[in-house]
Amino acid sequence: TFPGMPKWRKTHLTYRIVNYTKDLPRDAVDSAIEKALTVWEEVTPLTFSRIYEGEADIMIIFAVREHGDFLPFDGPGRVLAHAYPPGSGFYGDAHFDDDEQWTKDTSGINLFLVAAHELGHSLGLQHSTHREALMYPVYDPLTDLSRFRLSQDDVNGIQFLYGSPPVPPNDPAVPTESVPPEAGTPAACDPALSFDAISTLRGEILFFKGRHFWRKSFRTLEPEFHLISSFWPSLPSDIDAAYEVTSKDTVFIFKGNQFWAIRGNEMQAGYPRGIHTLGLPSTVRKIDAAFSDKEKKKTYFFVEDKYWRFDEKRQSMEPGFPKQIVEDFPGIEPEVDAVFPVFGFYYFFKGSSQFEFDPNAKKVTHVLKSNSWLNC
Amino acid sequence: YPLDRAARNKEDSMELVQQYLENYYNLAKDTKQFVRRKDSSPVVKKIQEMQKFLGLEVTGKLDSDTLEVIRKPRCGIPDVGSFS
Repeated sequence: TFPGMPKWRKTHLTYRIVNYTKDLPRDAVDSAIEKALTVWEEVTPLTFSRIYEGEADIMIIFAVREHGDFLPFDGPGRVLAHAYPPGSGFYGDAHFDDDEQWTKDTSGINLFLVAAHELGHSLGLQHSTHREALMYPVYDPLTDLSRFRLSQDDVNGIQFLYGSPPVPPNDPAVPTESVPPEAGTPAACDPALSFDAISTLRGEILFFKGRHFWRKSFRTLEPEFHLISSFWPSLPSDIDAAYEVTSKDTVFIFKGNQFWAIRGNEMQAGYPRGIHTLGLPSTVRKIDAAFSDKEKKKTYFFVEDKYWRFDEKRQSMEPGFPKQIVEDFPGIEPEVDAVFPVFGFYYFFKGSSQFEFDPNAKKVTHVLKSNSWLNC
Repeated sequence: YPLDRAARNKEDSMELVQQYLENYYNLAKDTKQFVRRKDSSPVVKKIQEMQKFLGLEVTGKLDSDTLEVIRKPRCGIPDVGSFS
């Protein structure tokens, strides 16, 4: 750590990419920075969200020579970047020398590697004397990016400052004795596993849990496991519900009385919005689960023992709702954790159980374990 | 007299090492004295401190390994001491 051990006194930090290098497409810079933040997010309680204007905790700039902090860069080579330890104003900021050739691979200077190092400084880490450490001061162009990992020295340093990632507080779905080796990450094949929300996305299925999600494609057996923030940095964790409107190629994500819209890994502008803009009454504080039936062009919102139906054509909540869930979905007991439609069935999730519901026969046709889709 | 190449390279290396030690190891910025002082104990100590930090053989001398590492691209933050 730095002298005096400066560290952030909060665990949720904001960052802003103030300008861009011309060496790379903007989205390549965006994802390099996101990935670099995820490296530290995965081993600490820290979370990051991006802002696009104003003062962020971590301001990220590309500059050449003198750039306003009395530490001018030196042209191509030698000094690549620098960053300041935690604190207000320019402290916490990271500056990249735009006289370098920034690349996605190691044909030039790899932006992800240098950003992960500099952001280590922004979080309070000084240099490491361990050659294999990310925080070693000299850039190693031979780093194998596909096998990149923090060294133990990096993890020891950052966890000395901020501790390790939180284990979900007495979450019944993850009894403490079954917490997997990397504390804080849910185990796919834990028989007690439950989900916060589930949605389809362009033919895949996303199973959300805490800060993470499993991504299940029908083309592969094994689901992938990711941090939500590694794809959508400004989305919250522990979400309530999610559903895809395929006609809009958009997934809507709900938490509390707000919802966000994502298209692929792009956050849509103009969100979050209030859930009451959909026509839900102000008495509804949050929704438990939701899905959209593309054949019927109807979206269903489940709240405790009731549900509402939204007409995607007319873009309004239908009259005559809410109704009792058991009235139209016999066998589905409230409250619903998550639900998604596929192959003409609706799959409802409650705790560690999953109920396959046939909307034509209007009955539950199968009861399974919640994690049956995760190839356990 | 025009310096011959070897002497020229030697002088470049001296400058590079001096700048490196000043930027990253808190060597006092005392430009005039560096070359003469190179064998003086403060400078030798700084060279040893740098070699130790970077995992090089601690010789106190500007051997080829040391000169190679200080020519590599790196982070602009000092390796020791505060940074503000």
